[in-house]
Amino acid sequence: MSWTLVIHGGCGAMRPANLSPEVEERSRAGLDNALDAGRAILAEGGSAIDAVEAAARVLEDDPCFNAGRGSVLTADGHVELDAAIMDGRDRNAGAVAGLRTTRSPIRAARAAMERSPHILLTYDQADVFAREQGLEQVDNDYFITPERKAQLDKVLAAGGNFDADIKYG
Amino acid sequence: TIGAVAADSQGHVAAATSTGGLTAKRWGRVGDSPLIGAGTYADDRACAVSATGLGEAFIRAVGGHQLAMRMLLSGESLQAALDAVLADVGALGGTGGLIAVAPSGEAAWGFTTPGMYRAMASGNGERHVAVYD
Repeated sequence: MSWTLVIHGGCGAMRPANLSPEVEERSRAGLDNALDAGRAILAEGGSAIDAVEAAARVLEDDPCFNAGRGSVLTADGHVELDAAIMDGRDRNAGAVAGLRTTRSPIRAARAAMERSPHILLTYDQADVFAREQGLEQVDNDYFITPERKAQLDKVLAAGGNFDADIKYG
Repeated sequence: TIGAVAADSQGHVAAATSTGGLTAKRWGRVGDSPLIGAGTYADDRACAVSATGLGEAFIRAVGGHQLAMRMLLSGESLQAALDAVLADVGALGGTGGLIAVAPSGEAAWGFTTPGMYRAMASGNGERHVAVYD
């Protein structure tokens, strides 16, 4: 049986105002890198769960995408991160919401799945759990890019509502 | 939002989704990504799914689980089930995209927005990276 890996980096109204050719090229390169990370595992007979985690971690570290570094900002100027992972073999699952300091939310979700009796961990205590599991912690500023800050400013200047024409994320 | 779904050479599937959510979100808003069955779902009996888009609509549609159950209980094909879920999300006022893979290695994707960053690779040598149609 062969293996298959599919990834996404978000969707939306990308052209023309929101996406320069340079950003699109960097985004395509990011997708390529994520494919390579997952492919390296699957091509050697590795598991689907390891492959999806590896691909997601690459995309979380890429500032082109709304996950991990490069995430959109909350109204008060922070980044809050959500993630989930699920294994089709036994429908085991783990998820985290509202993380602010854990560099890789998908790793925290997998730790919740494999090293806690729970499914969904939230906010500051989810970061505490991740830290206790030895996962890398960073300042919230690590996740913030100038582009995302500018987007927040634009949304707030327009009243802070989720207007479809100015919504990012 | 980013996501990944995979089927390995043993015929097992898995899904992962990670996101920063919506710009200017407040009140501890959480979308569909970390809600198992809404934005993320995997079941060897059907498929693995990851969603992106308006989270509130995917939560109400229980998008990931609905896709899997359409296959498992109704016998729909992967692509037909995915398209039906996106139509349901649309009926609820949402837009977005889905990626999915079956234990056989069959893959599907779809989106109701102008674009979706997406890519696919397989052991058969296929490799695609795309943004628009």
